[in-house]
Amino acid sequence: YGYTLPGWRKYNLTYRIINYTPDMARAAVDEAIQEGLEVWSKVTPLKFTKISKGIADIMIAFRTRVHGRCPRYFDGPLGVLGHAFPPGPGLGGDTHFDEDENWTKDGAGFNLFLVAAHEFGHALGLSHSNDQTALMFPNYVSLDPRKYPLSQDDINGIQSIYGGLPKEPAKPKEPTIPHACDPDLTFDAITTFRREVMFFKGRHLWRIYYDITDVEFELIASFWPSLPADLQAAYENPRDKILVFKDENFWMIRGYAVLPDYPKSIHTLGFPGRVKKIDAAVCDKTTRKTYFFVGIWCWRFDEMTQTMDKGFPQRVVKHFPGISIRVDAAFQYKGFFFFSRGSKQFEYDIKTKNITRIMRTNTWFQCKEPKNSSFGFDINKEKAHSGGIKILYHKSLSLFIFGIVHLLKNTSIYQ
Amino acid sequence: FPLVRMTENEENMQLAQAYLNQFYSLEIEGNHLVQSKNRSLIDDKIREMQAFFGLTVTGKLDSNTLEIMKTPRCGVPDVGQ
Repeated sequence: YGYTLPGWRKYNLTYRIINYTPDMARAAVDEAIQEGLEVWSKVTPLKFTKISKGIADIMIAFRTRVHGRCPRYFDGPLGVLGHAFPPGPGLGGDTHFDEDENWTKDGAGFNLFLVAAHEFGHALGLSHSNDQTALMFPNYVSLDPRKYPLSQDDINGIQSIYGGLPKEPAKPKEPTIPHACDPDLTFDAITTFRREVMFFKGRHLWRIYYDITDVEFELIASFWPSLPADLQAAYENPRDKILVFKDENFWMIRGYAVLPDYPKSIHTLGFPGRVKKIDAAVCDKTTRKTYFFVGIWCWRFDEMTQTMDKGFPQRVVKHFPGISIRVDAAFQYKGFFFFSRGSKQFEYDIKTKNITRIMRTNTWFQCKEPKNSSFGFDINKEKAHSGGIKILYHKSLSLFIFGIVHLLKNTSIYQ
Repeated sequence: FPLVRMTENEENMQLAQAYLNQFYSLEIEGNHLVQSKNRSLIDDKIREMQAFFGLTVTGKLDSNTLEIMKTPRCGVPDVGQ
């Protein structure tokens, strides 16, 4: 194959059929021309649009003998069937067919589709190929017009100029379903909600109840279809609402309803513009103060006055001694704060300001043998119930000793 | 008979010249040459054309070469576009 660079410097090209041959129905000519162009658009990023007036990139005409200002001429029946000019302004791209030929849509005479497809190869920048199987071979060869006429040589040629078809966008990965007993389980956000605790992870959430030994696994969308997946923070405010955060937005939820006019910007809460997302949030129900965690910093928000407290942000470790981590999720349960980071969770006494226990995040799901599989319930059904969940406060001597040992061991690490 | 033969050869040579002019830049390259050199250029162009079409390269107007020249084709030159 041969080609001239740079070809058209664009991928969207227009064409216009200036006149029609009387040999064929207009619709048949339209079809032959369109299919002749599609031959090339099937293997390149090129797209062709037909226009009916004005100057198109590819002006198509049926002419005879010496015609207009065209520097090439036709020679009556047989001989030369058509010609076209390489990409460029003026005559560039223009394609002429010899009206003295007998144009057809099938095998008798000269098949307009085959000749047009060849000429459009020139109009796009290809020159003749000496490969006798190529459409760009100069001599007319009667091929089966139902078969795709390009040879590999033609495809290589045109792709040398315009590249291949644009790659299909990669299929989004199947969202993974989190496993409650995965020892590496982490949470995006955790919040209490009335008498429940909700653990958010990707598109899903788990719900546990304070006094019922049951856990439910649901799609977030099944409760609040308008919420996005991959929430980053959530908390329950003293007015029976939960606020969920993602990037610079937050939504307010009451029961099963996301309140109108949300999402709103987190900056309406008083965050400076440099804060682009919230890692975690928790409201102290006693003081009605909400703590927002952003990296190593925390802000305190007064739920009564709806303003940020002065003196913040503070370093998390300064306000919560022992918590020298970036917090993934936080919530308050029975007076204690629980901070999650990775697969670890820290029970924190906000009165004495120290860590009282360290445990796995999924301790709440009472996994008997934490492993990389679901337990007790079939999470593939997206909704499931576990049997016999016991909340941490149920006394377990061994767990208590385990906690004390870890507390002593890790307090030194995290301080 | 010799007269007819000559005419046919002439016709073929005219056809070949027209073909080579149009598709192999013969006229552009040869218009400043003397006739003897022009003849040599025609032979070269015939070879070039034969090579392009995968014919036996002889530089002579044999039947296969003439057949190709008489086949309906695209009007865009094969060389020197």
